[in-house]
Amino acid sequence: CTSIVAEDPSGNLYHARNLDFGLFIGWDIRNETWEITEALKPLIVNLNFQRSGQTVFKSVNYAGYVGILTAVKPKTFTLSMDERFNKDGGFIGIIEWLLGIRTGSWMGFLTRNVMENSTSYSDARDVLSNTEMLAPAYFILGGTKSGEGCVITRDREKTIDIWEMKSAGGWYILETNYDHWTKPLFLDDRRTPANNCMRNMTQTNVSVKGIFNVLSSKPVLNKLTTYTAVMEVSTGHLETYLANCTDPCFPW
Amino acid sequence: QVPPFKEECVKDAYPPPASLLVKEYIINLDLAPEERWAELVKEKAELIKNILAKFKEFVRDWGQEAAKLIELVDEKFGKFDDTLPEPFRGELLGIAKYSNLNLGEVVLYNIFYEIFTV
Repeated sequence: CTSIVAEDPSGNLYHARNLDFGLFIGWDIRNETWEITEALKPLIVNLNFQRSGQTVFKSVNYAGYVGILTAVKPKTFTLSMDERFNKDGGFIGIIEWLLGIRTGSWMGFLTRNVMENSTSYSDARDVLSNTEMLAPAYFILGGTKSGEGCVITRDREKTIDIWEMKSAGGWYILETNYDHWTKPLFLDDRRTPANNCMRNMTQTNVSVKGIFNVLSSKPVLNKLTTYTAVMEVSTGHLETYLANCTDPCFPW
Repeated sequence: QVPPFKEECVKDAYPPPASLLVKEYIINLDLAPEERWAELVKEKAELIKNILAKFKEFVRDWGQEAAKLIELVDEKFGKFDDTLPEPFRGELLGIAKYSNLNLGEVVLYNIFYEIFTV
C-alpha cells in the first residue's frame, strides 16, 4: 500500500492511497496477475454511511467487509490504513482472543468506530493511538487545517511513533509498509519512487489529478494494487478507481 | 526487470476511463445492524463466495495441516461471532443471511487483516 496526505499552496488537504493486497496468493501464469488481487477488484465499492439521511462518512470497502481501510469524514478528517508486518502479528492476537483475552480491538472495527464517532482530527488521533489492538498497523490521518497530517505506527499494545507532516517535509507525508525511520526492503521499495514523483510534482500541483498521477506511477502502482482513491476533506469528495497496471508492470 | 524498480512518474493518468470508476452505495445506519448490508451483499454474494473459495484453495495447497484450518473456520468460526462487539456481530449475521454464506466464512473475511499481518 501507499498512502499520502498532501497540502496545496492554499492549505487545502488531500489524502490518497493505493491499496495493494494479495502478495504470494496465487500467481496466474497465463494472465500474469495475482489471483486474489484480481478477485477483489469487482468487490470494491464506495460506501456512503448515512444517519437520518445525512452523510456521516464515506469509505472505500470490499463488499461484505464491515471495517474501514480508507475513509473521509467531510470537513473533519481523513483516514487510511497500511499493513504493518510484524512477527508479533495478528495471528497471536486472534489466538489470544480465542483464549478469552479480549482487551484488544480488531483493526477494522477500531477504524469503523473512529469514523462513526470521532468528531475531530485530534480526537481520531487519540483513539487510534491509545486503543489496544489485535494486530500492528500504520494509520495515516489527515485533518482540515494546514499541517494536520500524521502517520501513527502501531504495535498491538501501544503506539511506537507518531510522525508529523511538518517533520516529514512540510507539505506532504507518505507511508508505504515500512517504519519511516528504517529503509524499506530493497525488493519492495515503493517509498523512494513515490517520494521522487511527489517532489517532481511539486506542491504547486497538489490536486486530485496531481496525486492520482503519482499513485499511477510504477512501481507505486503495481500488480498488487486493487484500487486508487483520492479524498478531499474540505468537500468530503471521494473518488475511487479500480487499478489497471498495464504491462510492463512490476509484480509488487 | 529486477528490483529495486526505477520509477516512471506519469503526468497523464488522470482521469482514467469511466469504466474504472467505482460505484457508490448507501449504508443506512438507522437500520438494524442485520439489515444494513442487505442490498449490497445480495448483489455481490457470488463474488464474495469466489474470493473465499480462492483463499481456501490457497490455504489447502499448504498441506493437510493447513486444510484443518479451513475445517475449523467452516465448523467453529460461526460460534466466534458471539465474541464480537455490536453492531459488528449483527452486521456479520446479516451479511451471512443475505449472501447465503456460512457465518464462519463471513467472520474469516472480516478478520483477513489480522491473519495477513503474519
